[in-house]
Amino acid sequence: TTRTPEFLGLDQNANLFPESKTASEVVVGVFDTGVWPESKSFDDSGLGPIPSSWKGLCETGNNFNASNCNRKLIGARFFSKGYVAALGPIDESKESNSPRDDDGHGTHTSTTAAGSVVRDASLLGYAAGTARGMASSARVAVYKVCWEGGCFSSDILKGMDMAIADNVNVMSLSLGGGTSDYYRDNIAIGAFAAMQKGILVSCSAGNAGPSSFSLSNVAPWITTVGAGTLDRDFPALASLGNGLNYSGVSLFKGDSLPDKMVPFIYAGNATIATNGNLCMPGTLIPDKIKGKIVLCDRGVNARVQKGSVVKSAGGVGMVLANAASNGDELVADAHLLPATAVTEKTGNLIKNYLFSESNPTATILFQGTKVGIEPSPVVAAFSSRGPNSITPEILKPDIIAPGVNILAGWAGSVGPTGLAEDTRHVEFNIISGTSMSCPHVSGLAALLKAAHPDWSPGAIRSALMTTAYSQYKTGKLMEDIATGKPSTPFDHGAGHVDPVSALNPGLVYDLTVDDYVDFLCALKYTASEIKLVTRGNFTCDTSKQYSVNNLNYPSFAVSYQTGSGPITEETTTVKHTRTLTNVGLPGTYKVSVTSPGKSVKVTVEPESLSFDKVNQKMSYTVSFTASSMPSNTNLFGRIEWSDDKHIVGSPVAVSW
Amino acid sequence: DGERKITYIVHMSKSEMPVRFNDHTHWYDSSLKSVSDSAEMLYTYNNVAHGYSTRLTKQEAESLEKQPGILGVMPEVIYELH
Repeated sequence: TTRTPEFLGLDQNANLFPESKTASEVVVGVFDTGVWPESKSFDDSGLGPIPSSWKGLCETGNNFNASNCNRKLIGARFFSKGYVAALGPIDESKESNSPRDDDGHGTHTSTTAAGSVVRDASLLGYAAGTARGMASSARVAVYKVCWEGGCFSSDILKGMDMAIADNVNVMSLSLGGGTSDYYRDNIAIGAFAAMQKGILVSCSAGNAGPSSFSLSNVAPWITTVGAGTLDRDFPALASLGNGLNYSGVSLFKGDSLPDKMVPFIYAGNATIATNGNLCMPGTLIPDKIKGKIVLCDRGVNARVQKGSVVKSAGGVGMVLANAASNGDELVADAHLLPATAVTEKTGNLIKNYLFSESNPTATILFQGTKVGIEPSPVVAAFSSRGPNSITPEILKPDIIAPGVNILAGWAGSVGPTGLAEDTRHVEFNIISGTSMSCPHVSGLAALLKAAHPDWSPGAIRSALMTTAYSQYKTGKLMEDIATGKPSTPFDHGAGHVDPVSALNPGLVYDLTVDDYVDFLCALKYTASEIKLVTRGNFTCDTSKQYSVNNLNYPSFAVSYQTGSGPITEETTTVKHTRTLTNVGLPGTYKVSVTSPGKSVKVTVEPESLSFDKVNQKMSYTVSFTASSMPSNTNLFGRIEWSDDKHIVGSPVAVSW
Repeated sequence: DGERKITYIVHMSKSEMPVRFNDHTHWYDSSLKSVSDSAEMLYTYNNVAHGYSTRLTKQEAESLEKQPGILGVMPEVIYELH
């Protein structure tokens, strides 16, 4: 990626991060659409021998052989039996029956996590700079589990099964779907086995935002990653015949519009289809479109497809207006014709012009790449949101990372829009999604693993979470672009990742396999259900009081809907116990609480913890005492431990 | 359609494997053959689960689920990229 290394402080603090020799011992396994091994991001110059612990291999197949792997791309496998069993043989004219990526997504995610340094990277001149993965010295192993027809659970599970045997250190899965109890959730089951082997599993939170309860991959042993913006934009003005200019974004490169205003029309007025405003295939009337810029509404079909539909109907340009659910979020695309994306508000203003003018005209002015955009980051509207629908007492997502307009490696066989008619070849592409934020965290976790090889996956996640930020340097709260208001822990979890601080968190909330088994006991899972998740013969102790509230999680979600029982008295107190492990110098940490509001009293006991040595553990209890509130009320606060050198922060969400 | 086959992931309780089996894959195979003569294993899982995936009818899956040593018979889920 370009820009994210600077945005995250990696480049400015390179000396703080582990030597490349140490980082190159770490292997990131990426479960996706495969890999385009010819990408410069897989150049292995300067990398030493493959780690001796590595057991994986480079599988051969259609358009892929063992020589496609090197000291950077050390493993490539593909899993298609489930896919083939359900949908029939792979059509090799459309997709390679091998680890080769014919989609681009897998190359994008794997290079984001651990791609090598590539100078002069850009997409059609946009986002130009030096591209690198977050852990640019780490090794990459790809597990192709996604095909044109989707990602089948039998294939994903086998991929994870092999990755554990291969000895990956971090797993990155930018995929998901639906939610179910952990013992029915294949990714949760696979991730539990990985966690047992000390492998950190990072998963995308999903793109179903801004709706509440829209998260995927919520198991507490998974690191769940939402998406935020960078401080970078690609402005493209919609300039109207009335002299007014409206800002939008675009990655279009090609023949510009004529050097004059051109006729402008609303798609909804150039169609006989009821949904013609969406520019769906076959809905526009070419006679009404020819030679004009067309305003299309966002939704239902792909944004880039709308541009293609306008182009094939004879249109010369497109203005794409957000729907209400997209808020002010602008996602840039490398459209096949001159096009710009505008906010819903701007779209409405432009529509007012279109509907009030007898001969409306417009043009689009492309302004390239701009950096330093503020505020940034802001939570992406599409990023899935809490509460956690499976276990409300576990706050999810865990963290957010860059996921909007991210440049990274791309497959050479597919154009930047991914459309069949897009015959352009690009080495890098700019796309958006929690798919893009997840591998950022996977790569950063690999860096932490290299710096602290003895840390558990839980400790690494804790370091990432407790050092994340949810305020800008100005002190203003981080914004949610869906609302334009401050975002909440249900949107950003612990906040935006800050890898430099995560290197030295001071204290961590560690978690062991036994802690997670206790958590399953607290959920009142049967012995069979626990065995489904753990494969082991764990039994819950009937004399022991298990509580979900005592899972040593780096965040707090207090739910008065479940677990705590009905509110029968005026106030109800819920207690959470946590244990902090010192991973820094001896020191005394004092607690400070940002209260969720007058209706919730938060007390921490003890208020001070003194650590004499490294790895020393100390526990504390938080009591949340709340009066009854209307259901669906959510309040948010924060608990911080500080020794004046470190801040170990935890978000608090209280819901009724 | 009772004859339609879909993929299931069969989770087995390895500690309940009868002593007459030397190898867990033989046990898996035996369990599968007890409900279907034609079904074959797509994959066996060793690290993320003890079990295998296979194509079964709904009735076959229900029958398999009732057998001793079976923890669960989960239908395939299709995930999507984010």
